[in-house]
Amino acid sequence: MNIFRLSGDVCHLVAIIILFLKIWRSKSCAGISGKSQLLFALVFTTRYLDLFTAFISIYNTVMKVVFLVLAYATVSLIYFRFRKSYDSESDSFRVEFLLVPVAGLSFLENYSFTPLEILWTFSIYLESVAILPQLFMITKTGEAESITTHYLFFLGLYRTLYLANWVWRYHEEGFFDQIAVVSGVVQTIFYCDFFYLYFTRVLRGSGKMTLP
Amino acid sequence: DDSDVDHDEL
Repeated sequence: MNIFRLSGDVCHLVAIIILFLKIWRSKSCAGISGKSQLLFALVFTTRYLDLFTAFISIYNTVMKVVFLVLAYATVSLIYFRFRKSYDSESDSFRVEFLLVPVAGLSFLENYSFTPLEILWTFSIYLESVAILPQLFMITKTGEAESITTHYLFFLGLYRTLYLANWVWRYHEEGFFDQIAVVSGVVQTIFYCDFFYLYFTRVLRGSGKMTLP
Repeated sequence: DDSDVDHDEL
């Protein structure tokens, strides 16, 4: 554990809590892509199956359980409790265009051809693209509430900090997880455009992020 | 356990 990894995990947790509280308090999931949230729930489910097979640390176990619970709680807010506010028409990204190639790739490129490893690999690849329905929705509607952009900022910062964690671990421990690093770089690239808009528009206080 | 790969990251 190093400072980059720990702060990355904290940012991830902060992002998920921001989103959950935003929906809970406003009693609305307007502007939120239910598809991205479903994909993240699928990411956590397929990655954390090792909860049943391996014990790493109390920290590891607790964080995994918290991520899983919050992911499903968020999905249930969007699709059940506040489904009237769900804008399914703007959330029109075709997730099969992500799921099919990601599933195929996880069978082809993995560390070990076992069910758990293939599912872990699937979750890593899927996470790198799971935010696309949300970014697509923002592009389509042309705006996002600032609280939604704070959520995206922390989510993007999380994987960016993991990049620093991997550089650190490579130097300190000789550890290099090729699948996670390559996917993490791809995932971070998707946020670059958003980061630019976030710094130039949201943080200069326009309340909402509107696209040019 | 059917895997010898450990993933300690989240």
